[in-house]
Amino acid sequence: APAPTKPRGAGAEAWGPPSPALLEPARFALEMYNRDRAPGTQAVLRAVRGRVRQADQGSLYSLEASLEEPPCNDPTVCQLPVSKKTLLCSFEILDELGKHMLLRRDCSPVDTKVTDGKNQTLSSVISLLNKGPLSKDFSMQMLSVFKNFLTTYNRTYESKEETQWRLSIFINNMVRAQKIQALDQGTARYGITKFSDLTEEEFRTIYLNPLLREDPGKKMRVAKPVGDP
Amino acid sequence: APPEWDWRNKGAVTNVKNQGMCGSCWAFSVTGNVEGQWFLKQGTLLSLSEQELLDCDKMDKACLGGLPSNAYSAIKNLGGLETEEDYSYQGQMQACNFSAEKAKVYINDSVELSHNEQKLAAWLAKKGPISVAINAFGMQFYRHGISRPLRPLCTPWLIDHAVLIVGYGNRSDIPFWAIKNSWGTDWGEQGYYYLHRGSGACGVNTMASSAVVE
Repeated sequence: APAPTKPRGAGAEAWGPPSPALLEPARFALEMYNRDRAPGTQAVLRAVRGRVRQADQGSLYSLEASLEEPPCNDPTVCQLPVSKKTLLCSFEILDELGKHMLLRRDCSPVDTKVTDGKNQTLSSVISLLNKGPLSKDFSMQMLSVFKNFLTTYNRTYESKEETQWRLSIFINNMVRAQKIQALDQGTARYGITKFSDLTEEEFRTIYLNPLLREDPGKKMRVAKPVGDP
Repeated sequence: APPEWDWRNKGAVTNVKNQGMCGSCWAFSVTGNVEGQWFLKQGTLLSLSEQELLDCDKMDKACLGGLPSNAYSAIKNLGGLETEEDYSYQGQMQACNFSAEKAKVYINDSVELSHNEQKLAAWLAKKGPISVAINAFGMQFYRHGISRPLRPLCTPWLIDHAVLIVGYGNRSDIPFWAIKNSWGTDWGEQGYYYLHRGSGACGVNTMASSAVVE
């Protein structure tokens, strides 16, 4: 993947040339990002910076990368005719004996407008749900929590890549659950469930019922109110 | 309405079921309601067939979703519901195999219920469990307790899951609806979801309905 030293992302303008040590994990992160995408629809790496930390299981890379999505030209696929989109991503990658594992992936467009957070608007709350820093310790802890999840719910995946992909979804979901927890006004507890390795989109597609919001359905007569017992 | 009510203690609710990897919540919500209505009129609790609705309710879309109002019509037009035992759940649409001779339960009509949660509570206590539809925000990660998401996150106009209210009450002064879900007993509180009552949380009051058994 090309890695020019001049990034285009607004938040990445001060970045210098990437350290050669970061290129390999950066390429791996890009490969995971482009997983299941057809050639021509894959994002390219524009810039990367980061650092490495030695951990018990190997080396833990924390990367910030600027990616560029290609323009969408297929009107049957694109929701809107858009130009190239630049994303700022943060990745955490564990290198264990030369084998890489994606622990975390957070990407957002560089032109995202974040509200001041004082008003409880949908966009500000959604932004809070989808963004936010993760500590490295958290990612490491999540690895063992994920192993427990696999045992508890008897999960097996078809390949190592699938397992890595599910791990990154699981970690993102745990962060999401924590934020839902923080925003809940009742006494509910949110956390690991049997659906924790599914993306929100997968969960909606498999388990929910979009017709309820789309179709008013047959009009029924209104029930008489019950009297005083 | 009485201060609290729970149809589970009165034998009107079957065990929690599991829809599997299929968007058939609408069928489970409706069969749960009909199970309750039949119990209250006939005194017998029968576990009823969701698969019959998946296969034979042509107004709805089986695992791709459906509407309780259509399902009531289908039950009425087909001539009733078979039991779970006679027409067991497969979690995917198959050819309709309904047999009128095997139908054990029928309904006469269906009704739409009030949007007022106090009136819904009164109706439930007197008439039985209620089919409702809600915005399922947060349910992917729900474990226990009374859920009350911020309103902008759980808007009443993004309804995407049908469930069954079986009771209500208060826990530490927080009012709740006890909601029977169809994701198995290994989700939530043994398969149940507890949602804040009285605030229109997640649109719980927007699509309440029931079958009528005479």
